Amino acid sequence: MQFNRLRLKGFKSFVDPTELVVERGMTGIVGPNGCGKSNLVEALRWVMGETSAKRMRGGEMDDVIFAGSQRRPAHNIAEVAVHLDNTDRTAPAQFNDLDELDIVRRIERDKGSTYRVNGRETRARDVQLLFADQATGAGSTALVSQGRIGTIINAKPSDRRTILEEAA
Amino acid sequence: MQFNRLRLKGFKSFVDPTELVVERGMTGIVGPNGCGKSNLVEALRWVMGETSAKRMRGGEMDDVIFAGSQRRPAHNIAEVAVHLDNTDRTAPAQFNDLDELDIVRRIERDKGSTYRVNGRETRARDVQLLFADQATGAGSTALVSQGRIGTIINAKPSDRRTILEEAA
Amino acid sequence: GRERLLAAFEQVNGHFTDLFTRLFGGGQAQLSLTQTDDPLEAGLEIYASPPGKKLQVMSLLSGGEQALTALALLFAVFLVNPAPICVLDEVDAPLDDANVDRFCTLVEELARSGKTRFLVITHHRMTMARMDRLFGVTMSERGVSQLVSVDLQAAEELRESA
Amino acid sequence: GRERLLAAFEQVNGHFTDLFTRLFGGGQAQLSLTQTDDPLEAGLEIYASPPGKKLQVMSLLSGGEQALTALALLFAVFLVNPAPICVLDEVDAPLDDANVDRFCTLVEELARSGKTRFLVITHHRMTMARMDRLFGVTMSERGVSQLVSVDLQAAEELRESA
Ligand SMILES: Nc1ncnc2c1ncn2[C@@H]1O[C@H](COP(=O)(O)OP(=O)(O)OP(=O)(O)O)[C@@H](O)[C@H]1O
Ligand SMILES: Nc1ncnc2c1ncn2[C@@H]1O[C@H](COP(=O)(O)OP(=O)(O)OP(=O)(O)O)[C@@H](O)[C@H]1O
Ligand SMILES: [Mg+2]
Ligand SMILES: [Mg+2]
Repeated sequence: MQFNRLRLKGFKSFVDPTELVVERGMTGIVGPNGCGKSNLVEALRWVMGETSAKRMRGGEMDDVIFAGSQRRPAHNIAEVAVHLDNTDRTAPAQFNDLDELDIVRRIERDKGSTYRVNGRETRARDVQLLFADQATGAGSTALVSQGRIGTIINAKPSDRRTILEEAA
Repeated sequence: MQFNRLRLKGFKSFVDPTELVVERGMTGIVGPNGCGKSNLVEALRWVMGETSAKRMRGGEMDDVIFAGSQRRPAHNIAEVAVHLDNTDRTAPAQFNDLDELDIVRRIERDKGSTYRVNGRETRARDVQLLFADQATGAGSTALVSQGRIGTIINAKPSDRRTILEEAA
Repeated sequence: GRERLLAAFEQVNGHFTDLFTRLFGGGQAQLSLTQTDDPLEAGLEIYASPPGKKLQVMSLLSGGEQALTALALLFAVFLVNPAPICVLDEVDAPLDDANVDRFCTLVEELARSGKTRFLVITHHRMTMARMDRLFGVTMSERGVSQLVSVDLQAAEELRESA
Repeated sequence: GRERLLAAFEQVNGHFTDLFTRLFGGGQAQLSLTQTDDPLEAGLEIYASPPGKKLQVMSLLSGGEQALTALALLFAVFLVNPAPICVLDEVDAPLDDANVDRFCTLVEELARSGKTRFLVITHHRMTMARMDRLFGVTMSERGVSQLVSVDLQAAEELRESA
């Protein structure tokens, strides 16, 4: 299973519809401080089923919804979609009859999140398992957030063990 | 009171006698990863009376003593001295009759530290007060350790208040 | 102690507001003491909005924005009660070039206007070039640190070699 | 669960030892599980010594050395159970030029030898130059992020402008 595209709308500072194409090899992301680079990483983590607002650097999960700028009003809905290529047929059985999977997470202010896979409403649990089966997901060690690299070494040995579990 | 020189011997990776001249304005310190730049900052903090081995990034205070390299044996003594210019006569009374102050901290493996001011043995407490009176010292907010700048903003409001106390 | 803390708070807040707009090239920020009867128990809250952005929770600011805001706070405290020496260990690591430039300009002004001596540890070429003098730390003998005085040219080479 | 964890540990340790010497250009390192009867409760200890240095407590390593050691561990886990996507958010910030070079070389090898797609967020010119393609994030309208595909030349300008 491969990641092909990430689409955002109303998610943090990405208020306008935005698409990041994910291709083979190495894609660099650059830009000045505060322009939204780390927000992109959080969009990816969020659509894969992140449950902690703190890991989204917010106080509550509604903080991922565009809060407005000096010229634009706040929104009430945020949506992130990830488009996967499943031609190698490695998805869990319930999703495995299709070449492409389109997973969308949508949050409405004060109403919580819903997930859809190819248009069909799905439980958060099933989306999380879909990614966990592929050695990825919101908690994957391969998603290294800003500033986290320095804390891994000074973590307690028992915390470091969880890193090992991902390899098992 | 002004800082003029910092002298190290056997302190962490500075096994050979080393002198850093501190002049007016801005002095840049550069060099590759792991060469000893942050060790210099810790030498300054240590001579001013640091009591926590953890803030020296060690398990115990003896970890500041040169532990050896592939070619050199470990040492048993570390010494850091700071040379101050007191021509403006702002030191506490017991030290204030002199133009120059030479403060030395020396540690011997398994025996602890001793302090000397101009050759006379002095209590740690008096050395710490000497620097605190000058709005500096081991805990000064003006000594910003590596990686600490990112943690100030996310600290709890009560921890941030201690920063304010330094201004009072 | 209480009056002193409140007086210090007012002064630090004044400097913080000013330094924030200088470091960010705009925007606004302020401090506030959380409500308790005893200021000696109060916490310090920070409110900041970079230019063109809405006021929000500090944790939503980016890595670089948080570093700049923290520097504004440290220097604000510093201006109220200046220390004789200030050491900054790679505080410019998360900053982009435009912010490194504003950071250096501010440190330069603080160094010129007061008696404080600054030691600035950095890997940034731009920051090195703004210093009055440079020291290189090398480990030509592995495991053993040596301090040498260098010029900008040699410092650049030191960066490349490692 | 217990056998799997022990087997995974052996594999990760093998890769970690190799990746450490590649990232540091020498030295040695290894992992060990702290002694408890039940491996599922054990902690993971790291022992590392950069080239020419003695083995010591991890907290004494420098900022850059800790970052490199952490990367060796992350990539070791990764090699045992490769994720389809890997995102690195400014992990090169504490590194000097020589280590940025070794880091990029390693990421390049991992990207070429497997199917994993890498997203690398960076402010380092050297890292940008090694990428297969670049996206710039701008806020030409303040507070609103926009994504644009850029070439190296444009990326450099983006770094300068801000
Ligand atoms: N819900 C939201 N609505 C609008 N803007 C938001 C929201 N959440 C975060 N932001 C904005 O996103 C910005 C931070 O973005 P981000 O952390 O991605 O920056 P960055 O490009 O990673 O910068 P750096 O290089 O400093 O790490 C903040 O300035 C904040 O204003
Ligand atoms: N007691 C000691 N004896 C010998 N060497 C020591 C001792 N304590 C620390 N070191 C060495 O000092 C090195 C770290 O130095 P330091 O943290 O000052 O590096 P740095 O120049 O700040 O690097 P960076 O740019 O990565 O932050 C470690 O590699 C460690 O081997
Ligand atoms: Mg960021
Ligand atoms: Mg350092």
